[in-house]
Amino acid sequence: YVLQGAKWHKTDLTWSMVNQSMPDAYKARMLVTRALSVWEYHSKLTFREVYSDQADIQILFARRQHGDGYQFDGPGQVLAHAFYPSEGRGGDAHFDADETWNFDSGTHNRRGTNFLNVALHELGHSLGLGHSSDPKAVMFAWYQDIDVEGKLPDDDRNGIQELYGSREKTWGPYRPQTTPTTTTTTTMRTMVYRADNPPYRPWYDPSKNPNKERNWARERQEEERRRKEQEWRRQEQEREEREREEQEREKKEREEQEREEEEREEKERKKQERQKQEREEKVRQERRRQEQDREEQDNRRRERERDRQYEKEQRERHERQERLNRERKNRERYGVRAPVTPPSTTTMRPTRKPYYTIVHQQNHHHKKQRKLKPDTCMTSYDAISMIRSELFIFRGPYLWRIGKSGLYPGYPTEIRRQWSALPVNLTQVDAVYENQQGHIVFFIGRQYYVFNSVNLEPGYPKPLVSMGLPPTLTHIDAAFVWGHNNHTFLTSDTLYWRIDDNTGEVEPSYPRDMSLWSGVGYKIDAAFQYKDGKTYFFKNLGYWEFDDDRMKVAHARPKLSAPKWMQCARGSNEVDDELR
Amino acid sequence: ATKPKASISEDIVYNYLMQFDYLPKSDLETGALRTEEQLKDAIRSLQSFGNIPVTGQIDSATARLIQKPRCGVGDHKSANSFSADNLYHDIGPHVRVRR
Repeated sequence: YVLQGAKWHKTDLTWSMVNQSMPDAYKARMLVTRALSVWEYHSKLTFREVYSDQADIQILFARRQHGDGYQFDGPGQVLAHAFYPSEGRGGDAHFDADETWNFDSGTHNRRGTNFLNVALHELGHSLGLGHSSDPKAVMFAWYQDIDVEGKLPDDDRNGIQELYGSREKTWGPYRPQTTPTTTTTTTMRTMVYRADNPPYRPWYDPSKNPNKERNWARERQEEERRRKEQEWRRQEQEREEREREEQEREKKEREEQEREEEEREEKERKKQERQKQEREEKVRQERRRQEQDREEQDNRRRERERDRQYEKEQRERHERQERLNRERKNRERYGVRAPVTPPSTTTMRPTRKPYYTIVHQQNHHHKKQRKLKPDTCMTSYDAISMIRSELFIFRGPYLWRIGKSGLYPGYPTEIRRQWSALPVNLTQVDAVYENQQGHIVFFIGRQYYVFNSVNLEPGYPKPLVSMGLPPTLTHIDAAFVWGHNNHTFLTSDTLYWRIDDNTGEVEPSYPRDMSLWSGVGYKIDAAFQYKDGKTYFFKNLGYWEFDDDRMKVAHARPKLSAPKWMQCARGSNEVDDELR
Repeated sequence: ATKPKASISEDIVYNYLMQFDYLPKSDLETGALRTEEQLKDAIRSLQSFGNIPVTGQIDSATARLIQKPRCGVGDHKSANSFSADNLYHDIGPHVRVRR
């Protein structure tokens, strides 16, 4: 057996079935209960079914791409997968809904894939067991259509007991065989418990009933008779249940069709509304832009007029001064009394204050924003990118710009001073990169903006969906061109996508799981390719350099971003990992 | 002439080996080319794990094994496969326990 490394740090686990409304949900739930009871019986674990998305183990039937980066492949080949214990999706077991599942385990129906066997295997992963190379083990990677009958092969039993210990209560004939004896071996052979019966038999205790061993033959016959009777009853019940479920299924299918129809209509309506909103938004933006242009033109015209006025007044003043001088000279020369001239008025040159000063005076929010200005040497980064061979770092509504001579003075400054077509109420950008056409692409929430230099390209912003990204995606974490193959990658939470640079859309077979970028982790803040060709990933105050050849981070511990990227001085007690 | 003809393309085998951790998953992105010896080693490892004769060749038993339905979780524990979160940086590499 192989222990994956992770285990649950509690023994009372909860589970929940996600697809409560699927046709065979009831049977699937029963079989999951039975599979769990097998693991439960051989360890200290206990399981409780709950109806909650917070359960430790979520059982899901899904097809193809289902949001975890490990897509299913239709009927055959991959049947299911599960995640090892941890928070979030850890412990969850996913089954390929395209398989032909046989939920009638225990009967003679051999059509389809035995769901009980597969569930038993996947739940082994959910508890921390990896694949075993023992072909008799439940945890063998390849599907085997064998009757498990609730017994756990030694290999799996040893594995689960190493993780969670064995059940202390060892009454009954099926206690773990840690020190096998003749008696227990005999008991094991004759009293095989079936998976379709409850795994515990508290009523049976050989130590309290010594006559049991002596009357064994009679008891076995009796047991056989009882078993057959139970089997017959159970088959009858199952037949009735099947009929009932068939009716329910038909009813549900009808309801499902109606619901789908309604959903389709609703979707269509929403789509139309969205398109209408987009059109309106475009019109609004166009109008805003026109207004801004008009305003700028007005400002320029006013400034020109002010300049002309100022020059005219200066000229007049100069002429007046010259006339006065001439009169004064004449007076001195000829003793003529000079006419009284009105005192000259001085015109001040109109001030041209920089934009930020005007904003500072006019915008009440500006002071508030100034307070939120991030600390250059103690901040995480929302986005980072090389743009026109200079490094741009984004945080909140601000950016820093780092050129050949280092950090430009006067930064951080507002992002909208550079790209004014970004939303007025911009609080942060999610990701930025320069594409192969030299355009600058900003990702903000569910939309992306493409700029040619500082001018927004026509038709933008567009929704992320237009790139082929899922409509449920709320944001992009990072966007970068990977130096290894010059492909563009987008990441969000646990997934990443590759963009086809010709079409600008997501390539097929994506998303994939972020774990492929080994050591980087999930939910990163930013990533980019630096001028040294290397790719760097950022999270919180640290960063990792990525080793493309080994396809993993060059250093397991993140390094502090500020000293490298912002040229901040190191603290007196801070040293590099290598030096440490 | 006596070698059994594999009924499965090398591409499928290559993808299978990457998908189930016999070759680095990163090859999916990097498109790294592996030497013949590396491929043979990976096939041997698969054959050993699948409990079929270890030949290092894509023989009929290997082709059958590859086409068999199976679990989607990789066969060798690695940080890449199905770890729900990358929580292990601070505690160092995983300790692999095998009986």
